[in-house]
Amino acid sequence: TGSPVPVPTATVVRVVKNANTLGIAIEGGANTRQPLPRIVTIQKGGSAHNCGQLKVGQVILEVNGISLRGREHKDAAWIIAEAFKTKEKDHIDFLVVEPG
Amino acid sequence: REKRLTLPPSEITLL
Repeated sequence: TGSPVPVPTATVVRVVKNANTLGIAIEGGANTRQPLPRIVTIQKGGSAHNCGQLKVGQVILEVNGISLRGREHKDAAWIIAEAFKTKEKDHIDFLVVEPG
Repeated sequence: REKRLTLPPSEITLL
């Protein structure tokens, strides 16, 4: 009996670039209170919102296989921005975890 | 005196 203990499981969420913007706001990065970037906003009409699987509160561990661990906020934001900009891929794979 | 590790809050970036 009792409630199940939530185990944070990392999942890959694929966001297809089907809008002009990605449409997420992130906070955090190395040397801040939030050492890995956390999604704080998802804007309607952006690719992230259209994908339907990213949620506010999720922490981003990797972007297209690139680890965000140890990266400061600006670096992490730059990696995500570049992943959205590049025409080499029509999608971004986010490895995210919902903190327990 | 207890030493606390206080880290600054992060800025927020819209992507």
